[in-house]
Amino acid sequence: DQDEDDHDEL
Amino acid sequence: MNLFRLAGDMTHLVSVVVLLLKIHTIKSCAGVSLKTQELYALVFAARYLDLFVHFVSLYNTVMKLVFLASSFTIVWYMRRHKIVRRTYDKEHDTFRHHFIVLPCLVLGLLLNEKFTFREVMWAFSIYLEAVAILPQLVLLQRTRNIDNLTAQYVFFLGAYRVLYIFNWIYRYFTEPHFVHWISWIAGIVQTLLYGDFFYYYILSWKNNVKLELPA
Repeated sequence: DQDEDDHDEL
Repeated sequence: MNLFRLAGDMTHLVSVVVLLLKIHTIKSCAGVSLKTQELYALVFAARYLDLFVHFVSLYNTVMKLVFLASSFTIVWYMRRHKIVRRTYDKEHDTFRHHFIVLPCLVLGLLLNEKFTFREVMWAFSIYLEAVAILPQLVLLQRTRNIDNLTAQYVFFLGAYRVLYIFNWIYRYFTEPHFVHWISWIAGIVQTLLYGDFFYYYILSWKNNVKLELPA
């Protein structure tokens, strides 16, 4: 499952 | 964080610094597309909504604040600063940028990683960023005398996108769970848009002549 807070890029 | 990502973020930062340098010290925004700058302000506002709910690292927070503040500052300069705004080439900056916002929003609603407000806004910002450079590229084509700072601004912005692709390739092999098709495909599309510019930029640099893009 994709973690919603996976966006660690800018 | 890998070296490609860091180098990408740094070239992005350099591009913004170059643009602010031109606007703040030379008091000129000649050759700069306000349409593109407005789109970037919207891109960052939509993407960094998570700034106060989701903490990644101090680095991330600071960079997000820098990109948000700088993009809105640039728009302010171009619209409101009494000297800078006179140098804006409104006649040639004619790209109908409003018309690409809605399709990107619809695309964000349809193609996202999860149907939540933040994820839709994230996807929307990714799609919008992919095409946000278009008004700037169109303006460059119409500009007879592209000054060095403007050309360098676009070059660093494009370099940032190329480095992000290397970063994804690196992460794909080192972090198996890291798969973001949306940002990868949109990012590749975005990078391809710079292809023509890069070609003529490198050519002008090699031949030591002023950059000019064929219409």
